[in-house]
Amino acid sequence: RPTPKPGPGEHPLQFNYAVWFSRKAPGKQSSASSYNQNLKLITTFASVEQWWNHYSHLVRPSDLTGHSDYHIFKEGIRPMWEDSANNKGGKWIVRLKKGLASRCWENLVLAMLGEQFMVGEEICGAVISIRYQEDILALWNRTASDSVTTSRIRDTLKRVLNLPPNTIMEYKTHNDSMKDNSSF
Amino acid sequence: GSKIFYERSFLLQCRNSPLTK
Repeated sequence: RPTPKPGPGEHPLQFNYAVWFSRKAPGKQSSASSYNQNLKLITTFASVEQWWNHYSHLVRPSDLTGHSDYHIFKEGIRPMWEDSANNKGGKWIVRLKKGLASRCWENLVLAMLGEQFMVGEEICGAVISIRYQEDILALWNRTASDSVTTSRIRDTLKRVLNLPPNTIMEYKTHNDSMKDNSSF
Repeated sequence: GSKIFYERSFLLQCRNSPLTK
């Protein structure tokens, strides 16, 4: 797939991004290989206007059914722990009550595309996971051991999501996720 | 570091631009 470019008059983004979708087949065992097989690249974009054009054609997260995920990652980073951009990284996880996913996802994506996190190249991508009881937002960064960066990301996340103060946020390294096989 | 920053309000304005189909 060729690298996307902003069209005439469009507003370029600091980074190009790719949108991925995955859905777990009911009853199938979770594993890294089935996760990889289920991951579908939907589109790439390079400008604000291209993002909105794609977004208007995507089903909103709250309207997805079953065990589904949207992933928006910088172009060239596959949304997998094993990718070289992710293998020393981790993610902030925010668990959402049902009904909040679409609004929170839009807030998170706009903050990421607009470079509101102010952590340079650290952000890898964002994921919204639709599950039965709750939905889960995650923001992945490159360096799990960099506590200054991860704290800054947490503070910005809290601000842009505008969630109740008692919302629980957890940081998890991809290494730990791999060990406990928890996050497919 | 990053050079291209956009505020949320600006991104939302672009949603209604003629360039956004």
